Amino acid sequence: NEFSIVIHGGAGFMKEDNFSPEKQKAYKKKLEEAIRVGYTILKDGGSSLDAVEKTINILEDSPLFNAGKGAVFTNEGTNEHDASIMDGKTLNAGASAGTKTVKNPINLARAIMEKSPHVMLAREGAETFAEDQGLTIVDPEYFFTEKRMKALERTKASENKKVTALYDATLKASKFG
Amino acid sequence: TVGCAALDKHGNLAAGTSTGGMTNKRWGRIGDSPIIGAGTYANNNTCAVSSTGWGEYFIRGMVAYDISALMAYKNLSLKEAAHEVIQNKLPSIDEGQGNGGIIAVDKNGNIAMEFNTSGMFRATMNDKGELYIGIFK
Repeated sequence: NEFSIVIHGGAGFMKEDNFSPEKQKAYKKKLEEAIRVGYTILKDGGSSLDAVEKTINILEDSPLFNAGKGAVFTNEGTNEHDASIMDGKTLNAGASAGTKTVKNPINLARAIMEKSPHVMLAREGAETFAEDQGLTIVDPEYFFTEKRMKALERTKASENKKVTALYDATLKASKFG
Repeated sequence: TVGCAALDKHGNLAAGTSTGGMTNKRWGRIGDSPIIGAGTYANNNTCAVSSTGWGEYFIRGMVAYDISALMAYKNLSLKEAAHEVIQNKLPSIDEGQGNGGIIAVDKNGNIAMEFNTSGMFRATMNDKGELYIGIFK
């Protein structure tokens, strides 16, 4: 292949029986929209870094996936994002951790890689750097989704049931990214 | 978690991963997604990888780099290396708890989508415009 692209939107113990056709269609539609963005960049001779960043942006902006807009909640009821990117040509890399206000964390990871002498920045410092680089900053409320809040409430309720994590499906599933 | 790996017309590989982490996380917990070598790795001599799964195990397994290393040092194909790490190495770390998967592309544009769970949201496209989308195993 002259070029190619592959994406994921998370792995887990999803079962076809629990996924309505409408839900499957929604996920597949968004996956196709995302990968076509990257495909077009590559087809037009663009860089793999651009393809990766712009493709991930589509997934980050969707509430369907646990990243960006669709991020899960922490114990404190906040959303904290992590991201990283790596360039196979130079072995240069960038990563951010624990940010709460950066709309597209993959953009921050790339900015860290290309515009700082560091590999990883975290939390408030990373947010300050993102602001300095002119990246889009949002109110933490932007990341609120009803579905993820209910998931947090279910997880906390399971914790209080004194059932061991090993045998509790909700708690076990909550470990997955 | 979401991720992407790509090979461009200039022969350059890249990979990226972005995540909200795990529900109910505390104490500033960080998983594998921002850890280079665990959640993300790219090397033009081997492959580009993005991981998704139970971060603590993917960090201990240095999953993304391990796939690249098996290709570099053992001359395994991308599919062989990904299978070895996800199906054989990860579950053995701690009695089958290393659940998740990876997507990857090698320097020749070959693709791997390996996971040891019942599903992974995934899609691929090649230079012929052929599209594949999958959710379940």
